[in-house]
Amino acid sequence: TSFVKKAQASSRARASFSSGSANNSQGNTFLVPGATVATLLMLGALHARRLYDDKKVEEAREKGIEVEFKPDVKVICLCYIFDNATSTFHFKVLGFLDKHYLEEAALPLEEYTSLREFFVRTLKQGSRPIDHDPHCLVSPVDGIILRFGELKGAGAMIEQVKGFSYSVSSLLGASSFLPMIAEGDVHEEREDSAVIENTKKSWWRISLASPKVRDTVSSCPMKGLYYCVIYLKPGDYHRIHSPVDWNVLGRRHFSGRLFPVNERATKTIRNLYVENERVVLEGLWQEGFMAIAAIGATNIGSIELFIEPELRTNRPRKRLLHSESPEERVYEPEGVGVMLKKGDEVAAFNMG
Amino acid sequence: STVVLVFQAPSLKSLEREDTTSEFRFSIGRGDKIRVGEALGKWQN
Repeated sequence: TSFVKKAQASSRARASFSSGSANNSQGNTFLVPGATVATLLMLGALHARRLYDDKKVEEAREKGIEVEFKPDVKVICLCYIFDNATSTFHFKVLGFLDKHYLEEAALPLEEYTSLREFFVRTLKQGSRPIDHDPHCLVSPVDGIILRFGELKGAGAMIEQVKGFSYSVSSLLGASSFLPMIAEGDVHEEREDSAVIENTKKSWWRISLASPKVRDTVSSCPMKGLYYCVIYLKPGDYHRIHSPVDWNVLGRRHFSGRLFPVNERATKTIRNLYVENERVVLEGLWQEGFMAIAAIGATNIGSIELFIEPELRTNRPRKRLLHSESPEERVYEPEGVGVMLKKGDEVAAFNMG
Repeated sequence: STVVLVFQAPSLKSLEREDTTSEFRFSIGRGDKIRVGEALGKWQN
């Protein structure tokens, strides 16, 4: 009653401002309460009818009569159109999944208790044959090649998309062991290169002893430094394998954000790969420097390292205290680190 | 999620200097689908 009175009062107030539309306002005043009352009456009637039907069924049961289910036209339509169509559609979707994902999974689908478990599934033995050619470098993940090439020029920039670039030092960390040289020393480096090549590990030892922040603008990468960016779609196999035989000497964890890394995001978020949470592994292989950066995304919760199971990523407090300086760890014994063979599992992207 | 690999490999410069007879070449293209264990690039010895 109070609601109706308030509505009437407000309507009268509006009518006083526009005397020309007085009749319309009077009509709207009773439209809303009228509809509410009608709805309440209809719900009441339906409830009363249900109570009456239930009472009748109960009385029939007391007399020993079992009421049979009599499907009406509506039920028949629902059964034949929606149920059958939906089940057929489900079958096709599951068939697609079966072909692309379930066939390769190490365990049958019912063995996975959650989507999270399935997300980080292992594969059947032999599903991913490793190219054992000693003069080849293999893909560490299942994915799509976004960018690749040789790092050249000041800052050693990787192009995210046209117009957006980020430096390798920003991605791997300022204290990275990247074989960089000062821009002015490029020509001198040519003469001294034989010495550098003969003592491949010397730059590593120097870097390890006194990590310094390199000026990304005035330094250039040494010749023969390459990169490759691989994108993993949701649903892909999300474990990372070793691309070559190498020694992992250190790990760096950047607690960043978890922006999506799809095509649209790469075009709109500048420095996307540098902003996101990531784990960087650095070390040496037969040809020199090697680094793998595992970059998280919205659908990825945490990054798990098999060579360091105690590492925890995607921690809320860490994300709140997002800072430039990463958390670092040098693997012991110093200078040797953790030895990995080509194809060995290194890490996994977890859901949650 | 994304994985970025950064690595040193035999280059033309090492050709001039050592007995290396080949430089590293990627065997992939932009947009290619790749699986674990498939070659990203090769070099000859």
